Amino acid sequence: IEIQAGIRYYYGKV
Amino acid sequence: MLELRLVQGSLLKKVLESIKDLVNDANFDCSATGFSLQAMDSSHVALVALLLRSEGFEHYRCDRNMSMGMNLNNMAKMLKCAGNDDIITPSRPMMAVTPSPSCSKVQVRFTCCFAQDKIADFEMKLMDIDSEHLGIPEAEYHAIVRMPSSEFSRICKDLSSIGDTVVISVTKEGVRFSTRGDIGTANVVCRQNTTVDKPEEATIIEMNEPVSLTFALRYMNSFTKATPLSNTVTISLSSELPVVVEYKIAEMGYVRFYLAPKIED
Repeated sequence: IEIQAGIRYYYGKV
Repeated sequence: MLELRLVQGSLLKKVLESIKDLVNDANFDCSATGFSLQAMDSSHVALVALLLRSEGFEHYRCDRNMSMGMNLNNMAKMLKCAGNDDIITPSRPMMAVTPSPSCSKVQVRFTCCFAQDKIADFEMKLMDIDSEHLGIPEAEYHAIVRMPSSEFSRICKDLSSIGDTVVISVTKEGVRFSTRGDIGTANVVCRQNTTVDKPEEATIIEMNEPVSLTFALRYMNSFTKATPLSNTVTISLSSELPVVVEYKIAEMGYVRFYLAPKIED
């Protein structure tokens, strides 16, 4: 099953 | 004090049209180097990054860094009142003395290019937006595809009538866009093609290693609203990162859309 990843999984808060 | 003068008003109209459906509210960050925006969509799956460098404006003055929170649909409504060739001059003269950003406004003036005696002034309320800024480091991508933006738009539109997701695969063969749905499957392969009359019609594929990722077509179709900004689109793919779909804005900057892939649970 594929799930939608979120942007925050890849990029952190500055 | 912020003063901008953009002779080609259509450019700002196109920028707003390209991002307003993805992002409702966003902070426009102004500094001496230019005008930028970074915002995620409400589900935090996609991110848009806009840059308009100060050199691209006929006049640009920004005395100190400031952030202007705007409702993008409202801004787009105001810009729709401008003719494509009108000169647009947004300004925010009261910034230094306004106590709270939430009650301040941005003034936007459209000067008709044909009738110098017609000037339209608009004033839009700014919003206090608590947005988080994400750090996007420079990265190496497994594959970078440059192709005509109209072609990419067509592929996304066609595939979305068949399926909900697109698998973008880059191999030695070329770049493959695939989908599947209840009615069947679709595959579109674009091979590298540099023997074209105009450089913007070329498809150029730089591949360091093969890559294959799955994305929601709904977002890809939203990104293609930026097609009027540029004849070409650049798609950067890496198995460890969101895809970057970039539309360059001639001599001024870019609109980049980042989209997180669908991954195996």
